[in-house]
Amino acid sequence: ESRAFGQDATVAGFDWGSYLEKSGYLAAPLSCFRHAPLCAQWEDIYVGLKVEVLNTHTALPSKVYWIATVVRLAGYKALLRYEGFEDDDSCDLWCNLGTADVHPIGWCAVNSKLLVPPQEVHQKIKDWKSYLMERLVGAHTLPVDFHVKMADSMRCPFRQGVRLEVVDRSQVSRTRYAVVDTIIGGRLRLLYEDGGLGASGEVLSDFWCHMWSSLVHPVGWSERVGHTIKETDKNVNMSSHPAFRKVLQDSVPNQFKKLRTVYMGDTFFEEGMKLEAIDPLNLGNICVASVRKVLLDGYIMVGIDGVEIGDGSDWFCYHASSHAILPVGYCQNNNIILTLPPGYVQESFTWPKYLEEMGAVAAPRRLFNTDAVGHGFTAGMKIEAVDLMEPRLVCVATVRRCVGRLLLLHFDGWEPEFDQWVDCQSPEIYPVGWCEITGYQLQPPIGPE
Amino acid sequence: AADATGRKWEQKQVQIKTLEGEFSVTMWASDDKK
Repeated sequence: ESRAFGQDATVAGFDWGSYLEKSGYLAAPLSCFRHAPLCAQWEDIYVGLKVEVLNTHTALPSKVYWIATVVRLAGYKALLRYEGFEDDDSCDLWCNLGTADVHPIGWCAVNSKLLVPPQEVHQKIKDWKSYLMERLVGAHTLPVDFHVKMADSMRCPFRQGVRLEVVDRSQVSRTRYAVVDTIIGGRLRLLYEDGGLGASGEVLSDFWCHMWSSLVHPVGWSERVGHTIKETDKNVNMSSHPAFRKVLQDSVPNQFKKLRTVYMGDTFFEEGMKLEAIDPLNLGNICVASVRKVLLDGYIMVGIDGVEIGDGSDWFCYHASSHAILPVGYCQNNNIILTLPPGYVQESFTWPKYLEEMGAVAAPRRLFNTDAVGHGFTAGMKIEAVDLMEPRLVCVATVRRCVGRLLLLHFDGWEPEFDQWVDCQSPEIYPVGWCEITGYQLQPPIGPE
Repeated sequence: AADATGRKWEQKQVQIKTLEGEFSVTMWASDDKK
């Protein structure tokens, strides 16, 4: 699948450890990412922990290990210092704690591997047994089943050949039937059922998203809530593609993330109500918008004021609990520049005047999910984030701003016009080192920082 | 046992096998039963 990606950070020589050290930035802690593997267990991982790790400073022909201490954490990555080096950082190494060559103390003895000190300190300590006893007794190490738990937490309820409904990237107001092709770290490569194959069998139309994305739904969802769905063009034959060769299986609701329940009583969104919304086609902009249609189960269709084509094909479906719809005045209250409809200027635009002019009312503030959540992100933190406009790409990114539950993400090396607003609980953002543990390709920063 | 942050730990006897020989030490690992 590598041809489907852009650049490969490893091949390009990108290394998170030296990148963080050079920039002086912090990585967002793992506890910020509830959907990330081992998030719940990561509170047991901290500076001072002892591990057994591959010894890369030895002339021995066989693979040997040595004991090291975690001296710094950055997402899944840890800066380790071999025992015996004390305050000397010359042989410190960045390791991904989720990868195979980092183990709990005791692993080597159980697996008949030898612990051998690095050449630099081998002769420095005369009595290694006493030295290690002093350093290890009463210290903490990884749980024995650390890697088993890691594997368990990466299980996915989907498999190749599962059918679902997903937003149509060529017309965002409708959904389309798609089939799961590839799964990497819970990210699904979806092939539209009538996406078509090129002359050499290549897929002409696909979509990537996390299995917990709000853009994917079980088969039958569109009909149930009243969303438009494109019927599959039966003339397009995909049967030569591996994902379509098996008996396809329809997905069911319990394979998807359950959204917060909303009550659509007398006081719900109504057609014509005004709000502020993240532009689905320009995710760095929060725009003046309108409710265009109310669906069932708490979903609404929203249009961006002043730029609509007029046939509804650019409306976008949001759940009432979505972070991407905001009450009028949200931008002003949070010092964000609101993107106005053409013909309006920042100096003279006010919501009361606009509402009067349009003969519209603002959607009631209580309908929005703007509850503050203690997410733990702060500006300047580094993460791995999906470019939602090109969702197959997971990129090196920085949290530029935190406003309530919204994060403004900057893709390192790219112009600010590519920045994107995301929810702090978005499943499309990951801790540093996530790509390495899942085998997903990471896009390195473009050009010098 | 729980530490000041509320983390629960259990004591483990672990083996260390070096070129100089094998010995055991008592360490703490997170409590699997928590």
